[in-house]
Amino acid sequence: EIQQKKKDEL
Amino acid sequence: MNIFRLVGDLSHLLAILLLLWKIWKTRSCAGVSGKSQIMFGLVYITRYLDLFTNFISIYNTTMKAIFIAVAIATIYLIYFKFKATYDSNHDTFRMEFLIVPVGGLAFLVNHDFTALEILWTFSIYLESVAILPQLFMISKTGEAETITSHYLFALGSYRALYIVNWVYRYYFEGFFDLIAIVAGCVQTILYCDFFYLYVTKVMHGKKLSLPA
Repeated sequence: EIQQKKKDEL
Repeated sequence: MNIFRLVGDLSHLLAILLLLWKIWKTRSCAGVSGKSQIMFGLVYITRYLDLFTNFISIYNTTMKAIFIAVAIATIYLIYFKFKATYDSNHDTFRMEFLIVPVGGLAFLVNHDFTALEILWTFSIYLESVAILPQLFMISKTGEAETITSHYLFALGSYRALYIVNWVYRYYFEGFFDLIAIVAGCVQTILYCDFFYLYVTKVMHGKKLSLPA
């Protein structure tokens, strides 16, 4: 869940 | 997306466009550290490798493409088009002293031992120290052009706003990424000295000059 979310930041 | 991250991204975009505009308009990269710009280019390239594989949103993809393009354009102006105005005598910070330890740390401390994840981690760590050659150069020359100090203020503000974004996401989304947070705090702390000078001098119409 953290891995997936992290990638939405620049 | 939240307002802190949006303003942070726009501040980041403003900073890199401001620098590109300054070099293009004055046709000079005096006072600009080419080494910092090379490291920022490396930061964007290693972080946005998923540009074509991992679609998040139009905004995300567009901003990534702009960051990479502007970084490459800035490096081109410094090292090719306006090479004669590049102040290599004052841009002497040893990049390898940053890239090698950061590369090693990315191998040791990361969320997932895969190529993409290690490169992303390398990019996060590198970004936190990429401004050091620029700050070092200003300390050597003892001053910075006003436009360059505006660039630094916008660039420093972007990651400070990201810290607020991470606090916001922790409380409202239960999301946090310790690697990004720690590196972001280090990055922002490195600007504190500059922020103080910027607020006490540049905002009062004075030129940014370090105490000799």
